[in-house]
Amino acid sequence: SAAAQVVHSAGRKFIVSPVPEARLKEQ
Amino acid sequence: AEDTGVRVELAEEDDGQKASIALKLWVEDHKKLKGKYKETGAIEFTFDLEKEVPEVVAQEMVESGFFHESDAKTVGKSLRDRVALIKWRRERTASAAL
Repeated sequence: SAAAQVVHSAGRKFIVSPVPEARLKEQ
Repeated sequence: AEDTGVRVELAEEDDGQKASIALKLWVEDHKKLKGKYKETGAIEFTFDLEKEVPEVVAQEMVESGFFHESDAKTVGKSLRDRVALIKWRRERTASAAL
């Protein structure tokens, strides 16, 4: 998977993934 | 909501019950940001609708290197607007159920 996880020092988990293109096309 | 160039969407279906909900945030228009933006993609995270403050989460994103300090307010506002909409929808659904 291309998703990457970043865990902030406060303990929150940020998961980075490709921008959902289908949603961008809604604009 | 104001177009800040930063979009926030639900990353899961809102069951109207859970306080903690998954959200996804991404930059649609980096020209609207003040600081230099590094293309990172969409950032998914959980947010507690009852306990958490959007601006604090925005600051955590800055500290994690996703955004420049000068854009913390923009990210916080985008998040606050989405959280307000989710809460409004929940209230409306609850009212309709009554």
